[in-house]
Amino acid sequence: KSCSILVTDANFECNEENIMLQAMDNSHIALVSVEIGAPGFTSYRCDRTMPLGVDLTSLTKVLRCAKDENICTLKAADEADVLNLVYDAKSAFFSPFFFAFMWHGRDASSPFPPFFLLCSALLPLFIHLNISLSSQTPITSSWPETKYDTRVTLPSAEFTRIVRDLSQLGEHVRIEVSKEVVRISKLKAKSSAEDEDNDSIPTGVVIEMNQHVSLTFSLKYLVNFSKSGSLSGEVQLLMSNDVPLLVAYDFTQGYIRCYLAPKIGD
Amino acid sequence: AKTQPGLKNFFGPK
Repeated sequence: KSCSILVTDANFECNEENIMLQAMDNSHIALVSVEIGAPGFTSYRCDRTMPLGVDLTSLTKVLRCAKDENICTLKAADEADVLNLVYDAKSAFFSPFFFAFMWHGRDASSPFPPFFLLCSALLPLFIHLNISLSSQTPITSSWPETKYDTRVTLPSAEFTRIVRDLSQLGEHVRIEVSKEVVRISKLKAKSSAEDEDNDSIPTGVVIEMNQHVSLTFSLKYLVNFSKSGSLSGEVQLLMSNDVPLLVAYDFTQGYIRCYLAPKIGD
Repeated sequence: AKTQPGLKNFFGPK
């Protein structure tokens, strides 16, 4: 869900150790990188390394059918062009019920199947969903590799609140890191204003730094990144001057990392 | 004015 805000389609690269996804947004300003290790799943099997090209917008719609208690099984057969999602309602009361359909998620003009609504109404029964896969070129998970001058660790809920609040007030934000303070300042859309409203950061913040850093970013992207906040209690902001920001959410057996190019120049 | 370069300007081509 977090990824689908940034990228519309991407490859899930599957191998014996993990599932990985890496994709840039259309403007090439932001990049999202996700890894979920095999131990993070109740059961995991991958007989052959393969990319699963998935329309994330469609996948998100399908995932909305799931309830919190559902166990979701993802399956893709060898040479198949379909990803199967099976939701198990974990309820002995209902007899197994399979609802199978397939649509071509990559065709944005095709109407959403009307029986999708019926499918939603039938929850929590067993549901069997298919998503058509597209084959794309494999990705390199090592890109980009960067060393950073600063790392700020703070509660992800705080980060979410700060960027959401500031996005009400302006389009851009300046993040400055010195030894003892992180200053996240709203930048007014019009450059006439001289004073900025600073949001001082509360407790639970750890600053590691080699060098003072000051960078300007688009708030719209930071707000989208912060939607991953529910995955981890903490978020790390890794920064160097004139280098893309890395917003990292680490969770058990995996991570979601978002990169954002800074605004540069005067 | 600040400009918004793409990620490839920083990391090089993918």
